[in-house]
Amino acid sequence: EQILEAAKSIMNAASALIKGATAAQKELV
Amino acid sequence: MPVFHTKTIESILEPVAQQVSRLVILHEEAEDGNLMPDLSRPVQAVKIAVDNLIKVGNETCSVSNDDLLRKDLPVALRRVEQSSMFLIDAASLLKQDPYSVEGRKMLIEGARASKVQAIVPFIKKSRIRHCILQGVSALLLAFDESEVRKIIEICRDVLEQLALVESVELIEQLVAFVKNLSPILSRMTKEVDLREKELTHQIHRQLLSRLLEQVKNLTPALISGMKVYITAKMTGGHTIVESQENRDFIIGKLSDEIHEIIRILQLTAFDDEETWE
Repeated sequence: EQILEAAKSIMNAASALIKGATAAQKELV
Repeated sequence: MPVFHTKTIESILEPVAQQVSRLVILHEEAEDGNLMPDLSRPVQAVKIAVDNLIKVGNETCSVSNDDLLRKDLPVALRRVEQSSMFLIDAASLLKQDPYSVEGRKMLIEGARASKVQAIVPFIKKSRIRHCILQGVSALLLAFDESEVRKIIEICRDVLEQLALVESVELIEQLVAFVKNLSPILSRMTKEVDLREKELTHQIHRQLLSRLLEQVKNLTPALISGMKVYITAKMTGGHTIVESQENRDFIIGKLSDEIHEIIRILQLTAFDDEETWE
């Protein structure tokens, strides 16, 4: 289904975003 | 207890939910935080994906004949759109000031996992208003509920067909009845079977599987019961009443099982206790 694919794309993009932010924070802990 | 009630929803949301949880922990452990990298590009990628979802979602609404989906989907789409705006604002703040606490909080709030809210549905709704995970979760649920309604419609078609049993009094009518019932019954069992495999909730899966097995066993018994009744009626034997009662008992049982399938199909993980009762 197109909706599921579109939702997956958002989550993939959000995943990349959070990974970037997490990596930066991780260095400090 | 699984948080997401279907494997598809789980596969889409769970990895990000875990990542956000990690980010929240890291943020809470180091409140001042490290220098945050420029997030403009990944945030822009989220925005493009959200725009695509809105386009696809609106197209789905325009072609769907499911009134509830047409009502629920735009609400979920607006939530996803709002959350992406929230993330863009967070990235903009962090670009100006890579140490911005406000920017970090907005980033986390904008992406926060729906897990907590899913387990305690009414917790701090204002806090999760802008969450992208919550928005996508609402959208997936609206879509999933619409898919469930399609299966329920097939179940109701079977029930409608079963309601005609009492009017079948000749072998020719029985042949026509079986001919009409077979394709919708087979469609129902196929769809319910697929749904059962899609669920993450073990108890709901077991219940559906058991009910489906019952339907499969009762169907030949019903046809046989109908045949016995027709034969008894044609020969005028003394077993007419008995065979009619047997036939009606099987119809009642079969209808009950299908109604129960409809009920279980509408359950989510949060109805667990009710299911046990």
